[in-house]
Amino acid sequence: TVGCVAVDAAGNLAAATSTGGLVNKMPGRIGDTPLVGAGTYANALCAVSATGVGEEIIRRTAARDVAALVEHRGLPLRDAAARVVAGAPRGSVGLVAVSRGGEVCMARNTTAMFRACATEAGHDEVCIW
Amino acid sequence: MGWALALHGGAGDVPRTLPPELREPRLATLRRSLDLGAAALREGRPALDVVELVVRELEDCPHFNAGRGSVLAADGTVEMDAAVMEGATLRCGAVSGLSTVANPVSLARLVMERTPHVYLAFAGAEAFARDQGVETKDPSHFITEHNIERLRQAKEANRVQVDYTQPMNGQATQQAQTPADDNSQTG
Repeated sequence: TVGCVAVDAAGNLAAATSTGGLVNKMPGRIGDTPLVGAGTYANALCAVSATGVGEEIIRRTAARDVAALVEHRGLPLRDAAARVVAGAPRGSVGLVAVSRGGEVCMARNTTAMFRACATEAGHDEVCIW
Repeated sequence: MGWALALHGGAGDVPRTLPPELREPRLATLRRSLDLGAAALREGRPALDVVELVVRELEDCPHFNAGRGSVLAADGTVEMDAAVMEGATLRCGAVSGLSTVANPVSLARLVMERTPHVYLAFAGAEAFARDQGVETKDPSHFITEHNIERLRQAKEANRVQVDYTQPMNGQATQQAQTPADDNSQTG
């Protein structure tokens, strides 16, 4: 699964995700990616794209849960993402997120996630583990 | 605070011994996609354009599980899903079950922008793609030798696999397939 989240210089947020799903999935199976709030979500505060075991991400509405913790509990994006990921079974969820303020977060409970991020302030990172 | 972006190419159990021939192309695509997105943001392009641009680049890379390089369903076909969402307006679009659309993320955006709906799937989504004139490919375009082999291994082990699942032996497979409790299929 691939995905991207971004906040532009005007503070607009967006998220996008795309996937082939799971190897050997049943034909007709739909994963988390296209279900609004499960694998992809954006509002005026943050944008989130998830990857991992789709069924677990759907059960937890993971992307929307991150946004809801920011919106309703006032958690920093990093804490909200960590909480959602920690609540999922080990090895099942990874996500990337950005906030309107330009905070970047890449959280996972898997051993690895192919990921990258950059900010206007000059932070730049590409990594796997 | 300025612009920012983050992207992913899937998560899972990736061994640290991943051979360079599998690691380097993926890292190169992540770098290229990141630079593409950062340049677009630097030029003042809106976040919605940037996430579509970056995901299209990732979809075009056969080493990631989306677009060309999508993993195979049990019947050996690809069924691709994609979604896009704009934060300020809560507008969103999604597609499922695509087998011919070169860049599903762009079709998801067209669902968002040109229909009164949020989500189109399978035959309806394919018909919409043709109606919109988006680029399509023969279904074989999306299937790689690597993913044919992965499907063969998964069928042999009788399980489904997330993006970077490592091969398991028969005993471990049986354990993994056994529900831990009555709630294991909740949802």
